[in-house]
Amino acid sequence: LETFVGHQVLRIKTRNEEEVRQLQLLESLEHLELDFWISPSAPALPVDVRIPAASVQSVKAFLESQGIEYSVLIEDLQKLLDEEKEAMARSRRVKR
Amino acid sequence: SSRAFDFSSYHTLDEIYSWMDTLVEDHPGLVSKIRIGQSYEGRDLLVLKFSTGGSARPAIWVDTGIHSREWISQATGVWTANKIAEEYGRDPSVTALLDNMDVFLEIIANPDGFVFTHSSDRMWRKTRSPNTGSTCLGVDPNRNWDAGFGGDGSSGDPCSDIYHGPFPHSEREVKAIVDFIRGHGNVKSVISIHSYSQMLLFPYGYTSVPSPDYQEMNELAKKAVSDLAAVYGTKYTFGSIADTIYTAAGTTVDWAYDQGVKYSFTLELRDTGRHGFLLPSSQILPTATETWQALLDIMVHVLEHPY
Repeated sequence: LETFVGHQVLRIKTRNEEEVRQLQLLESLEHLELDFWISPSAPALPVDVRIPAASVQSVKAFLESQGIEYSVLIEDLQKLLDEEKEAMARSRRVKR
Repeated sequence: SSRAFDFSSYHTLDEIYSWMDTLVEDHPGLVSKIRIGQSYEGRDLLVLKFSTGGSARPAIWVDTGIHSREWISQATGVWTANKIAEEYGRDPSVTALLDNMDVFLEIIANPDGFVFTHSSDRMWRKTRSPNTGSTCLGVDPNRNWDAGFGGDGSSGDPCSDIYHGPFPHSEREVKAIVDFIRGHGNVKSVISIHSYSQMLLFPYGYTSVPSPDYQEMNELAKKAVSDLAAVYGTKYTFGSIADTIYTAAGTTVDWAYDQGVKYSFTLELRDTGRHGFLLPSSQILPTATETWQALLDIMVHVLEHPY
C-alpha cells in the first residue's frame, strides 16, 4: 500500500502567464513525481499540487526563488488518509 | 434492507455492488441492474436502471467515479440511487420524471481504479490498462472520448494523469458507456459527476467556441447552482468547461453533446481544495443532499423540454 507520509498539498496562486508557464515546466519534471490535483491553466485559477516528501523543500525553494505565492493546503497527506481509514473501520464496527 | 446501509461512510467496491443488489430487491418494480461490459481487469461494469415501464423511453444517464480517487462522487452516486428509489411515488418531480423517462446510473464507472485506491494507491485516478512501450499504467477516462481527442488539455504521455490513451474509446470502461448510449439511442442528458472544485460545467471543453445551446445551458446551470447553494450555502461556479476551468480534450460531456445529447453536464463536487480528494466522510451526506437539488433541476428541465 502506497503511503504518503510527509506528502504536502500546496495551493499556488499565479499572477501572470509567465508564472503559469513556470508551473507547467515544473509539471514536466517527472523526477519530482508531482501530482497536480488542479493543473496550471490560467493566472486567475488556483493550482493544487501534491508533492512527495522528498521534493517538498526543493519545490518550495523553487517557488520562493521565482516569487510565486503558495500556501499549504494539506500539511501531511498520510494523516488525512489515516483518518479516512479509521472512519471506514468505525463504520464497519457499528454495522456489525 | 438497502436502507440499513451507512450512506455517511466510504465503502469498497464489493460493499457497493452488494448494496446495489439489495436496492434492486427492495424496489423490484422500479430498479434493475444492467451489466454494460467488463473493465480491463474483468470486473463487471454495472448500471442501475430506474424505470416504470415502456421501452426505449427518453432517458437520463448519470455516472460517478470515472476518476477513481474522487471518492465523494461514488458515495454521492450511492446516496442518489437510494434517493431516486425512495422518492418515486412520494416526490412529485421524481414521480413525474420516472413516469415518463428512465434514469441510468453507473456508480462505479472505473472499478479497477477504484479497487486500486483501496488496496494500493489512494491517489490513483486513471484506468489500470497497460500501455505499450511504457511501464506506466492507465488512461485518463475523461480524456479518452472521441471529442477533440488528443487535443489541448490532454497528454500523449502514458505516465501523465491526463493521458488520452492510444485511440478514442480505447478503454473498455469508456467504450461500454459509448456503446450503451449509442445502442439506447434516446438518451437526452448525460451528467458525469467528479470532484473537486464545486463547479457545474457544460460543453465545450475542447474549444472555447460557445455551443449552440450555450444560453439555455448557462441559464439552467445558474438555477441549479442557486438551488444547490440554498441547502447549505455551498457556492458553485458554473459555465463551459473551457471558460471555467481549462481546455480539456476528449471529455465525456463533449462527446455526448456532439452525439446530440443536448443536456450534458459535469459536476465537480466539494470541496474547493481544503481536503480535495480526501473529503472527510462527515461531508458525504451534506454533499449528496445539496447535489440532489441540482440534479433534480437538470432532470426536471430535461423532462419539461423534450427534443
